[in-house]
Amino acid sequence: VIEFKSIVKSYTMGLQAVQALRGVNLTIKRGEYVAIMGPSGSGKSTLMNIMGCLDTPTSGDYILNGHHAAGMADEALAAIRNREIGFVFQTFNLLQQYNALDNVMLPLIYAGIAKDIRRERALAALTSVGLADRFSHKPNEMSGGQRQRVAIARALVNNPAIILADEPTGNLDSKTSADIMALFDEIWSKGNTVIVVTHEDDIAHHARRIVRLHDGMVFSDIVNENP
Amino acid sequence: VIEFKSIVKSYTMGLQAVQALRGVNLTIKRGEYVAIMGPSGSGKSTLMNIMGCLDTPTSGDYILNGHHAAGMADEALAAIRNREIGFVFQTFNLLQQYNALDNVMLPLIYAGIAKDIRRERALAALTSVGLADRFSHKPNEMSGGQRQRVAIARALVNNPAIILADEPTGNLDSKTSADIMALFDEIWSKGNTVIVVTHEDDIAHHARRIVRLHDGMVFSDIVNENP
Ligand SMILES: Nc1ncnc2c1ncn2[C@@H]1O[C@H](COP(=O)(O)OP(=O)(O)OP(=O)(O)O)[C@@H](O)[C@H]1O
Ligand SMILES: Nc1ncnc2c1ncn2[C@@H]1O[C@H](COP(=O)(O)OP(=O)(O)OP(=O)(O)O)[C@@H](O)[C@H]1O
Ligand SMILES: [Mg+2]
Ligand SMILES: [Mg+2]
Repeated sequence: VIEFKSIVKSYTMGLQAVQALRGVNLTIKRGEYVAIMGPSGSGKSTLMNIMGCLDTPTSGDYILNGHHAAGMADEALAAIRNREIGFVFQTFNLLQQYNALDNVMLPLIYAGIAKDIRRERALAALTSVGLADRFSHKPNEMSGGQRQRVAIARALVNNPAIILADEPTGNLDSKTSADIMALFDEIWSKGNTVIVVTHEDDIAHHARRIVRLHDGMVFSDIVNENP
Repeated sequence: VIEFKSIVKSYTMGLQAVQALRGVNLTIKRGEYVAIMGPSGSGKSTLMNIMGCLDTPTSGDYILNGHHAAGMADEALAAIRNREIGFVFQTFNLLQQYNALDNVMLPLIYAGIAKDIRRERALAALTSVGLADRFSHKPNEMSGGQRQRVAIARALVNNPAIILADEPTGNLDSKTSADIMALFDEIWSKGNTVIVVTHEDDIAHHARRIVRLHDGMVFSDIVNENP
């Protein structure tokens, strides 16, 4: 499904260059459950943004479902991003002027789903994250953890084959975190690919493989013996 | 220092009313180290925003350093907020158009500190959170955890007597979290008041008192036996 070949990502800041990724080689097959860990600033979000076709590498090869992402036209990338990938951003990225229901319906509008089906599926997704009673609230009318759960519902509403979640439980208490991870476990058990960035060991423990980044490089890549 | 007497906070949403706080009684003395925990949506951020004079209660009495906050003029509130209180927001609230150094200098500009002293103190604060090498980066040129640490440096730069930190380690790995908590421990050991919202037990363990909210009410308030 996902293949990184010597992926480098660097940012130019005036005369300096910041190396966010320094040559990452990584292959993730369909149906895998992978946790990505590593210190703050080690390149986790950069890796996820490239995986989700939201950013392009400075050099190296990214191959998604057999296609070289660099060679794909924008429409083809947008279609893959929309149908195949559900993305939970570290900063949520909710639209401030829309309420929770409209935010969750957004991917369904892009996918051209009819209005009454859209509403039903969006409400079901909000219910699955425990927020049926907040569907009419705008982002600034919800708590930090509630906004995070709206972002999770939006990523799941289109039943994507690949879930990319960047610190999905960073603002959640342990019970709510466990509920969210149970959702991800279920999605994985149906044969989908789940990739979760986290800094909490008990969250990473749900995955079957743990990849650790350090300073823009893969530091270790081990199988989780007892999930 | 801080006294809540039957504090209620409710929001009107069309015909309904959402009760964020339903009559909270809480007293925190100078020099205390308190952790606030509770499920997502239980009222923790609402409590902190009222404590930091960033929001006003719907009813009840908030008394800060012996003054009724409701009776204070805006300038007096702003002066207390600026000199006495260092606030770390759950959503960071960094100014996007400024770099890390300028964001951290902001409280010093309000306090009327001279330019060269401002720069020196802001650099020292950024160094104390491990970000001396990111001082020229704007928020969108930093990782989630780095932005969180800039927000912490900004809250500490004015050496406030009261620290209010809302999930300060939500986006940080365990090593970086430990470094940040060591900073808070040090500030507390100098006689300042530290109040930290967290959902992680090992973070709450640094405090000497743990207050748990549930559905807008104080559910339990216990002394931490073995910090
Ligand atoms: N502007 C608003 N309008 C309506 N409801 C609001 C508003 N702001 C907050 N709320 C509601 O008030 C309740 C308390 O919110 P608060 O942000 O204090 O929760 P919290 O304990 O900090 O949660 P979290 O752990 O998710 O950050 C929530 O149920 C939220 O939906
Ligand atoms: N637009 C940019 N310009 C310059 N440097 C950047 C930019 N975006 C990210 N960086 C740098 O790239 C590095 C990797 O960032 P990334 O967001 O991938 O880290 P992360 O592992 O997700 O960290 P965190 O756990 O704090 O979220 C960081 O050191 C960051 O400062
Ligand atoms: Mg990140
Ligand atoms: Mg909160």
